[in-house]
Amino acid sequence: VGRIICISNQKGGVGKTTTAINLAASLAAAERKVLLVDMDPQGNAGSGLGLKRENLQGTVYDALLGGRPMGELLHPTELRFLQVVPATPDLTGAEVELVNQERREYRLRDALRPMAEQYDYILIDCPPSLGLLTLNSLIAADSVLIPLQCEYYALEGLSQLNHTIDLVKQAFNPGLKMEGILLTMFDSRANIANQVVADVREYFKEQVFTSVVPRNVRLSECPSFGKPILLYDIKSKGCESYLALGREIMQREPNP
Amino acid sequence: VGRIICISNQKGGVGKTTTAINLAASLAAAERKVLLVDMDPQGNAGSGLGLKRENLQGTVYDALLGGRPMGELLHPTELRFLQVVPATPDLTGAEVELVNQERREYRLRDALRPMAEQYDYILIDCPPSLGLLTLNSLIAADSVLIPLQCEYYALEGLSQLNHTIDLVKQAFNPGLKMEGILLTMFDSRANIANQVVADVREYFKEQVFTSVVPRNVRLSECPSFGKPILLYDIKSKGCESYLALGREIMQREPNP
Ligand SMILES: Nc1ncnc2c1ncn2[C@@H]1O[C@H](COP(=O)(O)OP(=O)(O)OP(=O)(O)O)[C@@H](O)[C@H]1O
Ligand SMILES: Nc1ncnc2c1ncn2[C@@H]1O[C@H](COP(=O)(O)OP(=O)(O)OP(=O)(O)O)[C@@H](O)[C@H]1O
Ligand SMILES: [Mg+2]
Ligand SMILES: [Mg+2]
Repeated sequence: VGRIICISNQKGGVGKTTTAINLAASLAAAERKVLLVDMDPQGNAGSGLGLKRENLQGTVYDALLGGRPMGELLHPTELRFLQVVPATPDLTGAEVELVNQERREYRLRDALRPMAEQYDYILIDCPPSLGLLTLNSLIAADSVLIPLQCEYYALEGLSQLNHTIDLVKQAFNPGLKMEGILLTMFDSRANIANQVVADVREYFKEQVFTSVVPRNVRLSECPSFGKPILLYDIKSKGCESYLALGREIMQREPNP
Repeated sequence: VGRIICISNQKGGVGKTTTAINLAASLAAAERKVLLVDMDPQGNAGSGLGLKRENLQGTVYDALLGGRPMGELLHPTELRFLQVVPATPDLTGAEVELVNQERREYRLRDALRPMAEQYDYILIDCPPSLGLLTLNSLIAADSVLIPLQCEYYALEGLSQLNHTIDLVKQAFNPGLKMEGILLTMFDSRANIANQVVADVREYFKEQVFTSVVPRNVRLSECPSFGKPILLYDIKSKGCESYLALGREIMQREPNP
C-alpha cells in the first residue's frame, strides 16, 4: 500500500514545490508508481511538470468540494510512472468554503483512501500556510517531509510547524510520522547557511536527511520548460541531490 | 494624511518582509513617520526588527478580533521614526474566525482609520496567500507594492495577483492604486533572471520601479541580528537598493 508523504512548510519559497516535483520524478525514474497531489492554489506543481491550465480535466478542488473521485482527476506527465492531480487558483476559495462543511479536515484523506492501493508513493505539495488546505494534507498523510531553506526566517518558523504537527497528531492523525527535514538552497559560501545547517543537525539529529540540496540555478530554470530536473539537466548538482534523496527514501521501504 | 501601502504577493519567499522592513527603515531614516503592520502569522516583520515574542504588548490579532485600538499595540524599534504592530502565530486562527464575522473584510481598514493622521506612511506586510488576511490588507490600503522575485513561478503568479487586485477594486476599494512592481533577488548571472526582468519591464512598463534589489547575502544575514539592512551594513548593495526605493517613493509625495 502506498505511503502518503506531505511536503509542508508555512514559510514561503523554501523549495516545497521543487522538492515535490523532483522527488516524485526521482522515485518515478526508479519505477516506483507515484501520484503527486497539488494542494496549493498557485498550481506550481502542475505547471512545473508541463501541465497547461487550459488542458486540465479536473483539479483537486473537484475532489475536495465537487464530489468527484480522485481517479478521474489524474493527469499524465513525461514520466510513465508519475501522475499529477493539479490545482488552480479557485482552490483559494476552498479555505473559506470548507469552514462550514462536514468533516472539513478529512476531505483529502477520504478522497485519497481509494487511491493508496494503486501507488507506491503519494506526495502532497502544500501551500505556504497552516490553514485548512495544509491541515487536510497533514491529516491525509502517513509522514511529513519539511524542506528547510538555510536562512534565518525559515529556521524561526520551524518550531511553529512542529507545534502544528504535534496538534494534528493528537487531534486528528495519531499515526503521522516525521519523514525528515531536507536542507534546501544551501550555499556553502554564506555564513548564515552554515550556521543554520549546524543548528538544525545538532537539534534534530537523525531526523535531518543526509542529502542536502545546494542552491543551483538549473533548479530554477527547469520549471520554465515544464520539466523536472532529471529531464532538463541530469548532470547538474540539483539533480544529483534529488536522486540521492529518492534513494534515501527508497532505503526505508520494507524490503529495499 | 499618511499613505497606506500594502506589500503583497501570494508567491512565497519573494522578499515581502525584507521589502517591508527595509523600505520602512529607509523612509524612517529620512525622518518620515512610519508604521509597519505585520499581517503574516509568521511574524517575521517584528522579529526582523528585533522584537521578541515574549515582550510583546499586543498584536494585530487584538485589533482585528480583540477590539483593542491599534494605538495600544505600537512597539518602538531602533529607529526613532519607525513603529511596528507585530503578528504572532495565533493570527492563523483569524482566517477561520473572521469568516462568520460582521464586516470581516474591513476589520483592518476600520482599525487603521484613526492611525492615518499620525504617520506619513503605513506599510502592511502580507502573508503568502490570497485569503482573508491579505484581503483585509488590500482593502485597507491606498496602494499595492508587489515584490517580484526574478524567477519563473513568481512571474507565473503575477496575473492571478493582478486579477485579485482588480476584484478588490471593483467590490471593496475602488481607490486602490498600483504603487509598483519591485524586482527582487536579481542575479545578473542567471539567464532566467534576465528573462524575467525583460518580460516584466516590457509588459508592465512604468509600473516597474527603477530600483532593483540584487541578491545580496547581507540581506539574509541582518534578520538574525534583528536589524534592518541600514543598521547592519549600510555600504552593502542590498542597502543601497532599498535606500533608492525609498527615494523613488518619496519622490511621489505632493511636495517632494
Ligand atoms: N535548490 C535551489 N536552487 C536554486 N533555486 C531554487 C532551488 N529550489 C527552488 N528554487 C527556486 O526558488 C523558488 C522557490 O522555490 P519553490 O517555489 O519550490 O518553493 P515553495 O516553498 O514551493 O514556494 P511557495 O511557498 O510559494 O509554495 C522557485 O523559483 C524555484 O525555482
Ligand atoms: N535580495 C535578497 N538577497 C538575498 N536574500 C534575500 C533577499 N531578499 C530576501 N532575502 C532572504 O530570502 C528569504 C525570503 O525573503 P522574505 O522572507 O523577505 O520573503 P517573503 O516574501 O516575506 O516570504 P513569505 O512568503 O514566507 O512571507 C529570507 O530568508 C530573506 O532573508
Ligand atoms: Mg510551492
Ligand atoms: Mg514574509
